Amino acid sequence: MNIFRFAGDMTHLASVLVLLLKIHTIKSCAGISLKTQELYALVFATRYLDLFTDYISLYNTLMKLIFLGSSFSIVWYIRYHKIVRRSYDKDQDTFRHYFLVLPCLLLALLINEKFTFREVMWTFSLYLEAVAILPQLVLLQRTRNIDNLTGQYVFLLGAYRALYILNWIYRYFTEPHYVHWITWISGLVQTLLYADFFYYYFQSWKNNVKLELPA
Amino acid sequence: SEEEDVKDEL
Repeated sequence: MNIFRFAGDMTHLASVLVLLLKIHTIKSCAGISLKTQELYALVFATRYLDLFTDYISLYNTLMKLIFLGSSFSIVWYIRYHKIVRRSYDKDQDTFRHYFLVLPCLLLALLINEKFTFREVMWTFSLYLEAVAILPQLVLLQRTRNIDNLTGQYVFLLGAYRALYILNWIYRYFTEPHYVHWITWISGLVQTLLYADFFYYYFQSWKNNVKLELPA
Repeated sequence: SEEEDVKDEL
């Protein structure tokens, strides 16, 4: 474990907590894409298949349970909670996320480190996570006004993967044979997808104006 | 055989 990865995990945890806080306290999911939340639940479900078979550390197991539990409960809240679901904007959240799942699955079957079920599922979760934010970014473009919590949520979600890139660089230089091209490239693509959001997020923060994404 | 590279990252 290194400081970059720990900071990345804490940032990722913070993003999930910000979202749960928003949904649980103000009972609203305005501006939140259910599609992205469903994709993230699928990412964790396919990535943590080793939850009960490989014990790495208490930290690792605990964080996996938190990410699994929070992502599925967020999907539940937006889909079934009688108050929260009313604020879900299904007419705007129209990204066809199945068009993301299938290509990622095919790509995972073609490009992976080892053609085993677990490894293909794990690779699929990496490719899917890289694009899972797209429905959310599209929704932000449409719903002009982005409230603070939603903006912070997306920012933290992007920042965690950027910190992971620093972690990979650190591990590459400190651990012999630590080479994982698939992880690195999908992590880089994921972070780049946030690039324009980061730009507008910092602009709004610097000029102290409301966050607005260009149409 | 190569040591099973355990996925230690989240």
